[in-house]
Amino acid sequence: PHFIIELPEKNDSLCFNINNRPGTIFNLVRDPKSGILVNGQVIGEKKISPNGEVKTYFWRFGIVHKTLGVRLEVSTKDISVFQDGKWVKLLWSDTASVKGPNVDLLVTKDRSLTVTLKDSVKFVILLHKVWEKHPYHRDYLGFYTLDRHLLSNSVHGLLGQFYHGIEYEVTNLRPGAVPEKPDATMYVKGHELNVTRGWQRDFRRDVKNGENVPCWFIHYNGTGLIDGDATDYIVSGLF
Amino acid sequence: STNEAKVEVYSMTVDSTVTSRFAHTVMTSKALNKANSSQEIFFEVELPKTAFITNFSMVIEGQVYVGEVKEKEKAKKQYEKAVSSGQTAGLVKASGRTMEKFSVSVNIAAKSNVTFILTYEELLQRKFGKYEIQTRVKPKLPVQDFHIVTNIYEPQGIAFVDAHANFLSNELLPLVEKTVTDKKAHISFSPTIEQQRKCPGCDATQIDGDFIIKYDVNRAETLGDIQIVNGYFVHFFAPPDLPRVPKNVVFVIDRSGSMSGRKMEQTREALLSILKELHEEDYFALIQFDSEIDSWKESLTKATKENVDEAMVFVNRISARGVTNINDAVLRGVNMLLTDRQQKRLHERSVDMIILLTDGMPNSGVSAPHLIQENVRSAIGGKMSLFCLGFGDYVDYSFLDVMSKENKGLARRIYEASDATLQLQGFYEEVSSPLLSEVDLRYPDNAVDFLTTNHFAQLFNGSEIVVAGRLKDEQLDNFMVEVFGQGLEDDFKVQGQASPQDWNVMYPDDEYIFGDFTERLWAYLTIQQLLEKSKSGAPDEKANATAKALDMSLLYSFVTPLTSMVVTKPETEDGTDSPLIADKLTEEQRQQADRLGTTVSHSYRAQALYPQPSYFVDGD
Repeated sequence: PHFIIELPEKNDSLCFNINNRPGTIFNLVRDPKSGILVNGQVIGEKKISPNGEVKTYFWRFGIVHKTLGVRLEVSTKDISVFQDGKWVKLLWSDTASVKGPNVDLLVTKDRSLTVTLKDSVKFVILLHKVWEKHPYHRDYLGFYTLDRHLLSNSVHGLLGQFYHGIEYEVTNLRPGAVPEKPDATMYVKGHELNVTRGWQRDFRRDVKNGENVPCWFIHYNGTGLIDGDATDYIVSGLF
Repeated sequence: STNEAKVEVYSMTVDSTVTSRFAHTVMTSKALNKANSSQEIFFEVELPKTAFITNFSMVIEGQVYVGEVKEKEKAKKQYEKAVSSGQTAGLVKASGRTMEKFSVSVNIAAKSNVTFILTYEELLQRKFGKYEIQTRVKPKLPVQDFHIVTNIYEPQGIAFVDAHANFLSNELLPLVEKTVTDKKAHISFSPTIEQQRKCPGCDATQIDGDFIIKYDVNRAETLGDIQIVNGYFVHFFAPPDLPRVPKNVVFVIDRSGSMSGRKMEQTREALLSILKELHEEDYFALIQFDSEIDSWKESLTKATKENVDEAMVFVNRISARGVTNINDAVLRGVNMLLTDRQQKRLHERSVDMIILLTDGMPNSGVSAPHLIQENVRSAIGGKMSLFCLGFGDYVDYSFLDVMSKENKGLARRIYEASDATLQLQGFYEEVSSPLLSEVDLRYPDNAVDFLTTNHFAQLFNGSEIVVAGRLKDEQLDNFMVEVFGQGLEDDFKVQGQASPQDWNVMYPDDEYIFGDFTERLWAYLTIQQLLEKSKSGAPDEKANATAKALDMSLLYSFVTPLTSMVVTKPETEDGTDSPLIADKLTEEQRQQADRLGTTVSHSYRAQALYPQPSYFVDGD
């Protein structure tokens, strides 16, 4: 999956990929104070693509709000919500809206799920549907944070650590391996990194084609940009 | 300028009158549409950033269309109305470091004439011991009737006048005529159409660039020169032969990642040459910072040759890394100066200053600009001056500008270019030779009011202090003037009488110079100072200063960042008219234009609000 940190105030974005074996579960957001947890599990292509690269995508997210007693499991197949002591299942094939005391859900048929957890966080999960008979690809999900301002200062995770903002400086722009993607030096979190100007796609407005977001790409699973190592974010279960 | 040869610019005149440093320039261009159909004619000129446009008018077929200065909000409504009906309006663009560009276009009928007249005024500032009048001329083709004429009237007497242009060839050089008498100078440059041509018979012109006049006045009086004209007075203070005061200077140098490469190299070069210029009685310190702050030594060091040599080794090792913690770096400098003062390590009569050089927004430690400003102001507590150099296009200039002005200093933008080293050195030279500190110019309360700023933290060598005000009684014959300051050995104290001069005796052959110049000079200076005040201080003070500046801009017809000049274009074929607008950019708008490499079309552009940051993960 590709991660994008859009920083409109700087008129800039940062991006990195995290790849690991299919089946791995990563922690994306963890806020011990408000009891919020977002974990995601990756899946690989149906078979190894001709170039030998193993690409992975998120196909399942587990979301917990301990304080509100809410649990959500969202996969490419369906959406399950646990609240008030019972599980409710929603289908991607329906357009549905559920308003509860602690959580609001809005499913747009075969396209997106918007989740608002009371007084804490709002996000949208996009469903990317792929032709069923595609030889390599399969359905996958995207996770976009819409509002995180009520989360605490202790929020962390692969995405959560950036909710505090990120300071960096980029300099020494120079030709890169590909003419349209120059390299540069980035100073961030005390590291000096070699980064590449490129772009990644934001699918919120156009789920099929996406929109290009120019960004500084941080190589090697975001090493130097993320706290610690990508493997530090691996967790054993979805919840 | 014209799109086709069917439009001929047949006359171009730049006429400047400088009276006691106050320059009034009128640029006139006349063009003829020789075609059988109507044509769009462009008028594009550049004027100094420090100038305010005071009039813009057009004459078409004998009909005069005069500009009117309006409050920006009101002009905006007129402008928006024009734009919504698909019409264009005038544009002001940033243009290089010292000039800004004004351009409009108008549709002219077949075989018709148009005359554009732009007037602007500025108070010339003395730097490095001279005043400078810069005129930029860029006719696209040779012009039949071409003149640059400047008349300078300086009652103090003219010390020297130097005129040159960057387009002057050996053939054109003798055409610059210069006549200087005791109190008056006349400079003119009027090449014929043939002399303007790049080569005989060809259409290209060699007149393209800056015509610059530099001059200074005589300075005999310690009190300075006080001129009283038509109920207003102006006091120019730059006494001769004052010894320089030793200084204690802390250089706070940004070495964050974004400084790497050329900027860091130029900073090192400039620092090396600045260190060499230090006087032996000066004290200095070097602090370099990214997110970490390292100082060369823990206290200020006397600028002996050995110490300077050692410091140069340190400077040579400064290299870029990390992010930017301006707050702690400046505070380290402040504390160093305060401690050394407390421990009496520094000369008692010496001036304390911090020179901060940075290229970017603070993003480590305390990073909110208003908090840094607050911290620095409270740490400095009026005890030293802070000068800020903002390097490059991405620096938050207004943050540095406010912070300097709150601490008896000033800020300067350093443009990223091959001469950045010279820009850095130049700024240092400007502020590095204090002659007096805490200068107070006092006038009797019962004689004058509406004074411009009359207290100055320093007087630097080669500069000049200017104070203006209004006489309470126009018939007043004289009043007492006193100046106090702190010099090298003693307190500087001087007093004398100011009395009106008879301009008819001084300039018997000049029937009219422009009689209200002292009042306009006072208004110009007052507006400039109010605009500065509107950037910092308490919210009600800011609002008050803005309101006063607006009132005066309207009253004296100055195009400032608060006003616009509106000229209503003649009706077009569809029976509609549309306004032409002249505006004034702020330093922030200029910087934005530089950064984007585009036009800033007044402030009417919708200001895009930053959306929330966004964090997401997805797949291709």
